[in-house]
Amino acid sequence: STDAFEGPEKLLEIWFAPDEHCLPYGMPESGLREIPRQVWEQVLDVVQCKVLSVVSSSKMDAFVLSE
Amino acid sequence: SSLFVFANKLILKTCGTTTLLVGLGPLLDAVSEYCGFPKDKQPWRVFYSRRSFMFPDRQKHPHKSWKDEVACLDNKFANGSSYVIGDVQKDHWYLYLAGPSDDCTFPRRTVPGSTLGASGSVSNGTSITNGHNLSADAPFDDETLEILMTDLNPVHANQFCSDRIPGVESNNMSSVGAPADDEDPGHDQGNIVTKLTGIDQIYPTLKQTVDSFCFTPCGYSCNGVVNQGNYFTIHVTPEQGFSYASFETNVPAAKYGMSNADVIEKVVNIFRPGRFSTTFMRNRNEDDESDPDSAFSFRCLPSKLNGYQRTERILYELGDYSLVFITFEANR
Repeated sequence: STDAFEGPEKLLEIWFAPDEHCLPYGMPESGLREIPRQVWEQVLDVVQCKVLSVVSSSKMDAFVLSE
Repeated sequence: SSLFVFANKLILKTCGTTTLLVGLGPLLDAVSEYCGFPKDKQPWRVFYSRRSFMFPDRQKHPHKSWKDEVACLDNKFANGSSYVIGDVQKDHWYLYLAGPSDDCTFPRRTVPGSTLGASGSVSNGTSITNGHNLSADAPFDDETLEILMTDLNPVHANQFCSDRIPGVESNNMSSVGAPADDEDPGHDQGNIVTKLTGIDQIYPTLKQTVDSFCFTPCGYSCNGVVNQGNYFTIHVTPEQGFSYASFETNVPAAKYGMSNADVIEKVVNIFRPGRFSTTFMRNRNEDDESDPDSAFSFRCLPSKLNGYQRTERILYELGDYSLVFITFEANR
């Protein structure tokens, strides 16, 4: 099919510290979670994804994205 | 596609013709601007992986080839290593790893409760350890299980087509369903599919919130937040001829009385793929060093699965991580 969709994903995982209690000095206590949603949306625009929804817990923010 | 953001790490998984690595620069810029992470310092760990693409010619640069992807990553990170795992004539898997560079030495904040332990004097609950490398032997736990499935059974794949989904009113919403951001019916349909397919029963005893979305006319994505700090994510492209589904999690199954074999069997039974590969990657600990075969290689993944035959099994030791890659084919 000429409309075939590429299912297999690219997967990037970046760790800035081994755990949340050991962030590099200078990082806020909330670490990467300090980055506002609108900034993630700007990054994801470059990736060509849109945020569909977000679920947050005490430890993480989970974004479901388009594509 | 999915993005998971923790205080210390992020995971971005995107499909289709997305340009994930083009976003690497803006992503690192954002971390620098909002989190104060120096632009000239290397992150503690970088992992990039993907299965072989089905339609590589339709990808956009740098995702048309593994060589270009590695060049892009090498442009951002030092000490990178790249691997091609599996039979290159069949389903194979690519992995790029980068650890701390030699100059990755910077003061770190350590708070009570850290698995690394505090060093230096504690003031207001926080200590600062000057000049310590975030070393590779730090006692932390990390494991990722990924299942990549192709040639889905059509009956099972059709569960992820929006015109096959029962009306919202006729179903009780999943008890684990997440509230939607907007009025798009894809959220409600996603919740229904999550329940009907048994996705909400992969980790039945754990506290979880599953945020699901069904695309029109077909396709499905969900993120599961498990016990606050772990995740699983599923993405499905059900179209016949190029059907595909993926499952990924960092839930430590053994910690919750499950095995990876249990999880794999549940996931495979949802999709009944004709073929699938599984990767399990975990940092090694002292138990593995004393008895590597029983602790990691053999116990973690199944050698048999009802209705399938295992076609490949590859073990890797990659720095302080171990990796198992296995492939199965259905006995159709």
